[in-house]
Amino acid sequence: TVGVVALDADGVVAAGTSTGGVTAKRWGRVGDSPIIGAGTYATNAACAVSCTGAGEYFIRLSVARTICALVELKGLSLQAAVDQLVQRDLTKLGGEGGVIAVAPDGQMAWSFNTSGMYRARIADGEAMVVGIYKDD
Amino acid sequence: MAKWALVAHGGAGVIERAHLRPEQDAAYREVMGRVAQAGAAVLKAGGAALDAIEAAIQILEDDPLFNAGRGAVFTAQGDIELDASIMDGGTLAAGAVAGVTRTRHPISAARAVMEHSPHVFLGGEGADAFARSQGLEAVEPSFFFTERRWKSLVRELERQGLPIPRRPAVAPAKEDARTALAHDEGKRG
Repeated sequence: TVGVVALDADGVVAAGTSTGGVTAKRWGRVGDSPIIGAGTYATNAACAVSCTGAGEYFIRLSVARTICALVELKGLSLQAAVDQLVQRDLTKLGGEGGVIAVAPDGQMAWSFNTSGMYRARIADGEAMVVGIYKDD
Repeated sequence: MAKWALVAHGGAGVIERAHLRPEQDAAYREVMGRVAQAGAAVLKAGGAALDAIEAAIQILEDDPLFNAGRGAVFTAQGDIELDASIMDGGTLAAGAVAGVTRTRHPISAARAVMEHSPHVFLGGEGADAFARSQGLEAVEPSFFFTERRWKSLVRELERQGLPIPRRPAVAPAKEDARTALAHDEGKRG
């Protein structure tokens, strides 16, 4: 699965996700990636989120929408919200994966409970960061 | 406060230093950096977040290192079925496709659903047909084939005790150099 979230100069955030799913899937299985609210969500009231991981868990937790709700309604920082969903809720449920997010105020965040996630971030006035492993 | 920002991912999973050779590590980092720079170029020029996302994801969909577009994993039947979605935080407009098999860039199909249909989510042959009706590039399913994903499917079906489908007749006979670089690193999604 791949995904990108962005904030533009007009202050608009957006999110996109694309995937081939899981190897040897059957029965027309669809994971979270194309499901708005589970694998992808964006609202200028909070943030934009794209997910990757064991899709069934992300669907049950409505991960992308819930992260936005935590930011909008509970006032969590973006990093605190993504960590709550990935490091606490997803892990507690037994799911694996990660998320990326960006907020209208320029906050960027990522969180994953696997040993690695291919990732990169860049922003106006900030150097690009590229990572693979947890300790990158 | 940053005027613009972009974050990208190429999948998460069991990816450890000991599992990636230096050239594999470098290949993934190069692509992720290129993806970020491509999106940043759109944003620096005053482009919309949606345009940056589409441009960046198209690169990932075309790169056989990643499980999206060309290089995606196989179903148990030996097909490749692609899903994508996109959402505009300014308007809450959204679009998604699932199970497309002939649209080169599923992310563009999702955007077309969002911008040029009254719907949010289209699936299967209908989604491919809609993408074609919007002028998006259609390809033969063999376009998405990579040898390493085929081998992963065979291993997984053997593990599950399921029948191995016939190898696609039009599949490339040889692996290209970049795909051969990558191994099956146990990604989750």
